[in-house]
Amino acid sequence: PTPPYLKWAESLHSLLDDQDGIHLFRTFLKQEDCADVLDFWFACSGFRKQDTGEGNEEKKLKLAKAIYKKYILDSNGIVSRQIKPATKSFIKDCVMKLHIDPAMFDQAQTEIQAVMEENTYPLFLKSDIYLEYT
Amino acid sequence: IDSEDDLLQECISSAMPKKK
Repeated sequence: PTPPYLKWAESLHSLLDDQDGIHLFRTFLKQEDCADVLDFWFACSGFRKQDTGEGNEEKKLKLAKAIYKKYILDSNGIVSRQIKPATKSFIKDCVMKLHIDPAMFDQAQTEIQAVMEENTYPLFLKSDIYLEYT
Repeated sequence: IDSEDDLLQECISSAMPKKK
């Protein structure tokens, strides 16, 4: 069978589908001072998966606000800098108008994913951390 | 009451793959 670390080199998704892969990738991103990018990506996935049951609205609103505050509000933050202004205003609008939708972070997640695929993921595959691991 | 950080951490963990 293919060892997991070879699978990680196939695609970003194979890497993010494996606990050890995520752990190593996060260690690399932390070195580069951009672990927030990965945390944001998972926060978006987690938000989409939130229970849609009644009575959960308050929790979802609180969570949407927390994601907005931590990653998007500060325009100098590593995540905020890599999301399009239109996408950021859309999210801001949703939060301000209390219009909480499971897909409200989808576009931002797509943009951040593209940055990872073009930038940090290829760098990770060439990094000492990954090469030493393999 | 969950603090915002706890809520965020819980959300991030919920999206991670489970141990195979």
